[in-house]
Amino acid sequence: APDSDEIIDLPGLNHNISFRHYSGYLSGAEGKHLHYWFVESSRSPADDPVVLWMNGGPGCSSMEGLLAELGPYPVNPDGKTLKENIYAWNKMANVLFLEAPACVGYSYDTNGDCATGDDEVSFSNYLALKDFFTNKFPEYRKNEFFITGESYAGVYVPTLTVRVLEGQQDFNINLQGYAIGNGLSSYKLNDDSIIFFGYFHGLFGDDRSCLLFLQVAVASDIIYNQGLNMYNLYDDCPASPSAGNFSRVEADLSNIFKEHKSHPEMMLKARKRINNLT
Amino acid sequence: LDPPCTNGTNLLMYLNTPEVRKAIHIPDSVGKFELCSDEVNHDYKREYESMKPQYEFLTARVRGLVYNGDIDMACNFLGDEWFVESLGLRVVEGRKVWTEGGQVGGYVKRFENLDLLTVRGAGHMVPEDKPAPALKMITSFIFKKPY
Repeated sequence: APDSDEIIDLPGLNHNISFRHYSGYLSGAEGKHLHYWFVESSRSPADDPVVLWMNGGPGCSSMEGLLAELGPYPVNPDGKTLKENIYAWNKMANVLFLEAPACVGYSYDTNGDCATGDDEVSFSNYLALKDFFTNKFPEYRKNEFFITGESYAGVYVPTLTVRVLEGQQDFNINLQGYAIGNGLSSYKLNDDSIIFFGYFHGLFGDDRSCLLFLQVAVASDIIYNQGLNMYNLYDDCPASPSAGNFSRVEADLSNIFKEHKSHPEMMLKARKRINNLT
Repeated sequence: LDPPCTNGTNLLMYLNTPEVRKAIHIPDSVGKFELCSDEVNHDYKREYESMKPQYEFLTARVRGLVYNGDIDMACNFLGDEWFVESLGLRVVEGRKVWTEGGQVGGYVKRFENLDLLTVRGAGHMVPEDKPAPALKMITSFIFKKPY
């Protein structure tokens, strides 16, 4: 493991941890420097599998996965201290969080070129993996390896997994499988099914034809624009003080009804709404 | 102008702290941290409408798990269920309840080389919403244990 990448003293960490952790950069395609944060298993790092985790967007950081979802030390609401996550996935695996593509989070492109797409991202991520297993952590190359992620990683994960399998003769990684949570697998099926999902959860009725353009727009307005928590229908909808110029909601909304005529209007409404909670 | 229901302020504050940047070896030349990049999202080329060809390739070669928090509306469980069913894979185990801590964790249906699973009461961010069931789920998948 690279000594220069080891995290020695993490601010806000006020409890003891029984694993080592690293943060640094992996080389992707030319000029692409992808930030990684690797937390070793707290059980038996040499024997436990390596799990790659990617968040989606496209354009959202996997630091959310590390510091809010499955990592060992989520950030407290104060933004300064970390708490212990007793259900962290590094209880049984070495977990690699990768910020991709370049220009997401702390990843960067040497020339400031942030434009990219699905194929280029999977290629760059593949090169980053090779860098990880060749130069940074060769001792983990024999471990079982899984590729996982969430949301738009429904595209990142399968496309990367295909590349790893196709590249096995050239560069063998002990790939065992992949897992995707709430992934975007098909724009069409995701759009079609949300109408049924909304109907069966009582968000709207069947008094008008759902096939008409206007009714789909009405349905999407109810689902995404009237103050429901689109990420968790039954959860609270906390007020969100401005947290940046571009939000996770906007990134995820960009995947929904993207071919529908009402899509630009839906995005515009989302951007205009300020703490207009119901 | 962030819409409601997401609040990443704590992450932004933490990751943009100079001491944290230094501890995780971020060069000074790299700009401030944002959770999502408008620039990347706006210019991103979405080259695939469906992942069906990729799954057809993968399910013949390695194990997979598709899981969904069942109250998410960004990528809802029904869409992924329809997607997995559309692959026409051989069913290994019919749909049944899986449990965690004596409670219903959700439902699971197992196809050849692909498990389809819901996490009851979880939204989009499953490991955050239902940490204990999420850990059990991923452990079961990785180590080939029963869900």
